[in-house]
Amino acid sequence: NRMHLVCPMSMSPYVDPRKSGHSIWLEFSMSFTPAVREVVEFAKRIPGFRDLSQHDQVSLLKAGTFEVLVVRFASLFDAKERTVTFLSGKKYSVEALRTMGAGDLLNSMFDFSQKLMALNLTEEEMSLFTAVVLVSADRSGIENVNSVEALQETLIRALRSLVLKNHPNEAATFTKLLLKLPDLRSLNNMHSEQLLAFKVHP
Amino acid sequence: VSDPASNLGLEDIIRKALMGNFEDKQE
Repeated sequence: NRMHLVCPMSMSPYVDPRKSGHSIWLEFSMSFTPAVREVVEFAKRIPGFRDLSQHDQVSLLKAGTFEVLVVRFASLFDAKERTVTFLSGKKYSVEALRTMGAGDLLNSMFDFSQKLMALNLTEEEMSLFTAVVLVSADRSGIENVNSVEALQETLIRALRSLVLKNHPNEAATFTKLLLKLPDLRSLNNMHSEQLLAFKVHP
Repeated sequence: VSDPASNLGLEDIIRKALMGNFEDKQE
C-alpha cells in the first residue's frame, strides 16, 4: 500500500513504504518546522503581539499558523500551470496529486491562491494582511479576548488605510481582503479534517 | 488524537520558537 503526503510543506508527496510511521512523521515535521518558526518570528514583530499573555500568543499561533502559511505560500499553487510546488522545488500536476488522493482541499487552495494573487498586494500590504490573519484566528482557547480584539481592530484599521492609500480606485480591495478571512477559516477546517483522517501505521 | 495541532507537534515547535521572546521579557 503506497502512501502519500499531499502537502507542499513536505519534500515530496511520495512516502517510502519501508519507513516506519514514526520516521515518516519525524521527516515531515522536520520539513515544515522552519516554516512554522518563521511564522513565530513574524508574529513577534507584529506591534502589540508580545504584549499578549504567553498563553494567548501560543493559542493564536496554534490556531492561526496554518492560515498564515496558506497566505505566505499561496504562490506554490500555480493555477495557470495547474501545479503545486513542494519544498524540494519539484512541481507536481493537479492530476498527479489527484491520483494520490488530493480532493476538495486542493481545489479550494487553488481557488484561494488565485484570488489572493489577483489582488496584486504590495509586500507591505501582504505583511499587514498576514498579521490580521494571525490575530483573527480561532479564539476558543484565548484567555483575554478583549486584548486580542483590540489588537485585531488596530491592525485592521492600519490595513484599511494602507490599502485605500495604495488602491484609491479599487475600493473593493479592502472588502475582498476581509472576505478572505472566512475563506481561510474554512480551508483550516478542511485541512484539520484531512490531518485527523491521516493515519500512519507503525 | 482530537487536536490536529497537537498531532503535528505544532505547540511544541511554537513554544520553543517563542521561548527566546519570553526570556527577553523577563530580563
